[in-house]
Amino acid sequence: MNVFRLAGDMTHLISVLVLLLKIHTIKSCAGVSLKTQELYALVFSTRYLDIFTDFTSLYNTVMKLIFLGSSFSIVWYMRHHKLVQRSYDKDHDTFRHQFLVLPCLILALLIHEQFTFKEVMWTFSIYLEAVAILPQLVLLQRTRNIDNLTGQYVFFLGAYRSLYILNWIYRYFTEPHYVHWISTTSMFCVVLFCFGFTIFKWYLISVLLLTLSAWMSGFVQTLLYADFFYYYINSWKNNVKLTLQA
Amino acid sequence: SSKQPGHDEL
Repeated sequence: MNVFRLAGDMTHLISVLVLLLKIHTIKSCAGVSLKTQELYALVFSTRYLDIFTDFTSLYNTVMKLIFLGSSFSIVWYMRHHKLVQRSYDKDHDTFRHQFLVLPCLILALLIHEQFTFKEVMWTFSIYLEAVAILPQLVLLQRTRNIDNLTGQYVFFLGAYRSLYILNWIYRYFTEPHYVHWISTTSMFCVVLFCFGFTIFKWYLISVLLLTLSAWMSGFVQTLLYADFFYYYINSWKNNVKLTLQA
Repeated sequence: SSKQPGHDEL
């Protein structure tokens, strides 16, 4: 395991802890999208089907259990905890997640490495993770005012994606058979960055890009954060409360 | 299936 992968896992873990902290201690989930959290629970349950059959390392197994446990407990808190569910912004969190799940499922059935149940589900989880943040980004745009913890949650998630990309680039050079699409993807990224699209155009483009490969989806997900990062860093630099422009 | 690239990641 390389340093980028470890740092990526740690920022991913921090993002989950930040969210749990907010929900558990402040008993509030204001600004948090239940749709995104449900999608993550689905992502982890379809990806970690091998948790009891293929052993990689103790680290892997423990982390998988943490991500499964935390995602389901966040969903449970937001749905069933009396105090927490009261702060849930139901009226703004209206993204239809079936529009993300179905295309990802069809795509996984069409484009995969091996046509086995576990492999197709793994591929589905990779595609779905790339777009699972969309309901959260839409909710952030609609509510405008974002509290610190929600902002930090999305920031750490974005950091995790960026570090995973560095990890893939590293593995590409150190493990010859690792990634095939990476040069194509990074070229796409440069072109897209040059055009400076906003979140919703990113979505259309990401659907197109997803058809190219599983590796691509990791990049797309990071691109979705680019817009958010811009405002996050600006608000931090100017020391003002984080708001998003429409 | 765990031999596929990327399956050792989270």
